[in-house]
Amino acid sequence: ASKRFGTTFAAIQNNFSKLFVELFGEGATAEIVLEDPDDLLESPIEVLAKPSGKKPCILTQLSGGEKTLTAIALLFSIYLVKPSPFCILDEVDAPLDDANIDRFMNLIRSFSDSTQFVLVTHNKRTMEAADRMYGITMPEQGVSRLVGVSFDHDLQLIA
Amino acid sequence: ASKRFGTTFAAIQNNFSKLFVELFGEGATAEIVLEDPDDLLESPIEVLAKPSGKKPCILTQLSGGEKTLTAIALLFSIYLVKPSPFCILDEVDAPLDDANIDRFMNLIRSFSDSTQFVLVTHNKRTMEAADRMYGITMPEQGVSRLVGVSFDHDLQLIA
Amino acid sequence: MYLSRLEIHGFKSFADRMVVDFSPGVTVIVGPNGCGKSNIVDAVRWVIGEQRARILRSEKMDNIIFNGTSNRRSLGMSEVLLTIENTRGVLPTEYEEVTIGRRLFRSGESEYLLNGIQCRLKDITDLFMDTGMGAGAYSVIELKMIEDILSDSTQDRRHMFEEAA
Amino acid sequence: MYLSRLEIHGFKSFADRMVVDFSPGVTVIVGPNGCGKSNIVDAVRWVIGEQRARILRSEKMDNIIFNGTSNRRSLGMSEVLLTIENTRGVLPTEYEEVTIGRRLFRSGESEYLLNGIQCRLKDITDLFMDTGMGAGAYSVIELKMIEDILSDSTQDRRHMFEEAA
Ligand SMILES: Nc1ncnc2c1ncn2[C@@H]1O[C@H](COP(=O)(O)OP(=O)(O)OP(=O)(O)O)[C@@H](O)[C@H]1O
Ligand SMILES: Nc1ncnc2c1ncn2[C@@H]1O[C@H](COP(=O)(O)OP(=O)(O)OP(=O)(O)O)[C@@H](O)[C@H]1O
Ligand SMILES: [Mg+2]
Ligand SMILES: [Mg+2]
Repeated sequence: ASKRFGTTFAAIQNNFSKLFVELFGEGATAEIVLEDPDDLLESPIEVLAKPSGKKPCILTQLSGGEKTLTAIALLFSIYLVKPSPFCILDEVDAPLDDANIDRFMNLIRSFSDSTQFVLVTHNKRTMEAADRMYGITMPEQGVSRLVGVSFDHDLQLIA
Repeated sequence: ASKRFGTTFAAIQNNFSKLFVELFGEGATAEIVLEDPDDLLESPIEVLAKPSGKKPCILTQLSGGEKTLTAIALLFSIYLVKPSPFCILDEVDAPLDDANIDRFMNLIRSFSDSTQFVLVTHNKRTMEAADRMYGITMPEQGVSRLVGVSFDHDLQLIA
Repeated sequence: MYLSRLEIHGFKSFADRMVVDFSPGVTVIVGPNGCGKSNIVDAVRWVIGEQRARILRSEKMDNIIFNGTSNRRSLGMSEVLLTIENTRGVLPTEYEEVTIGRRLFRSGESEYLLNGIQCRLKDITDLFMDTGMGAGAYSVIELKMIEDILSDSTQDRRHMFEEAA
Repeated sequence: MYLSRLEIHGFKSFADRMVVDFSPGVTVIVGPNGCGKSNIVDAVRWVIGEQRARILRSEKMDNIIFNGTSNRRSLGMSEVLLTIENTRGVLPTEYEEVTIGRRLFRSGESEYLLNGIQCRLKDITDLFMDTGMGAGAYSVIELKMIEDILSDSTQDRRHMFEEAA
């Protein structure tokens, strides 16, 4: 069991460093370390992140948007090891600025061959990058209804 | 002390019901109750909210956006009793849809004679409703700098 | 393997039956605050076996049944069906298409369904074992959880890694 | 009464001195992720007397001093000055304009300033007593706190009501 954990951990570590650079750009580095490498099965896992040009910092010093991107990089580095057939993300793009929305959606796009994504969002930039869009409304107060599917990105649907 | 708390509480209760309707529209009702009205100084305070047309529900059943609006209504009903000279809101508009951003900014506008507001936001609709805009960038990685002040809503500044 | 259809009836704000057809790729769900988007996400969590009411933003499990509006009476049952295309045979069954279902009655009785036939919860969790899809897996993420993934309690993080091993 | 000027030097990512002039009304602060917007909010919390490093997203208080980048050395001191227009005489002093200041040195020494003269923290908290402006008041709100205001722990809510009474 501890050997299996060891190999999984090493693979996630490797993925995380790569994905972090993809999301934060060149010059950024990040790593996941085991606080106590001798005790694979119990050791807590630490995450250190260093956005480009900044000093490495602990997670609490990262900004709201930086934290979200770091968590997404971690989540996807686990998906690379054990792909999940589907992934539902509920407004995780809310803290991101436009440039990071684009990077986030590029990452989603690169995974969308092996994983199906369903994203709940209010952000028009995220909507534009999707394949399909469903709208939910409440024509009768308190009762939800599906509005329609728009393949051609006709954004008036949700205006 | 308990008499003073009693009158303050009654004033906040009254304000909250009014502000809740302002933010959620006609038909919505909300109230704040003391779980144990005999013990003014120790009793916990419950908040019940009923968006228009829905059954009254406890706070955990409200949606992300509805919770944010309810908390804002509560905060401002306290400000009406004891105005704070300034209020800094850091990305509290992130969960709101466009219609609720407008209601939120209308509320802010109606308080801005007695309270100064500083809002951190990524939402263009919020930016457009403000009087002044400051930009922060990092021309040198890791070092923050003030970009400039734009009174005339020249949104390219932050593109 | 992907989700191909979700049917919701009587779950939270979905008083009327709603059917959503999904395709592979990236789908977005949009709509005003409070219209029911996160309720759809909760419906998926519930049908794949979530037992904790708190995760579904409810105090008791029967809070997930439509509890009425000013014009409608509350319902007596909540039902969610999820159809999964098992094209790559990831699920340990010979069926091409698998439909799982879950029902909850006001009486407290609950039913689980597999391709229309009543089964036990264990049959559904066994089906998802090791596919990354079960209730404990990290396939449904909301913003608040992002804080948890990076939170100080490294216990949460360890759980994620162990799930993958 | 309103905030008229904020000067930050050596606080978090503000290695170079920055001066922001505020006016009454509604001001927005914008910029990309990680550029320093919330650091400005933390600077205001700090200068009005916040003593808890956790609220400033730091483990120890000296983490708020600029700790360098790949091209710059870390600084030895952090200073924030806040000028308040006391037009309606809300602050219990005869000055029209009041500037409060706070400094922290790497050595751990900290200083508080009132109109350029060193004072104690108590002088600053006394100044804000009953104006709704102190570190404990609800004048600085971030999204995470919205959850807290409505959270199950009604203790938080009681505190808000007591502040106002
Ligand atoms: N059992 C129930 N019966 C009827 N309505 C319910 C039930 N449970 C929750 N609701 C309603 O569902 C609404 C919340 O829906 P949901 O959280 O899906 O909104 P949302 O679309 O995610 O909005 P946001 O964009 O603000 O996150 C609440 O207004 C609540 O009253
Ligand atoms: N003592 C310090 N010295 C130097 N840089 C620091 C220090 N403390 C924090 N930082 C940096 O400040 C950055 C965070 O800034 P901040 O939280 O203000 O971003 P933000 O503009 O609010 O972004 P977002 O839009 O994502 O919320 C981090 O990248 C962190 O490295
Ligand atoms: Mg939601
Ligand atoms: Mg921030």
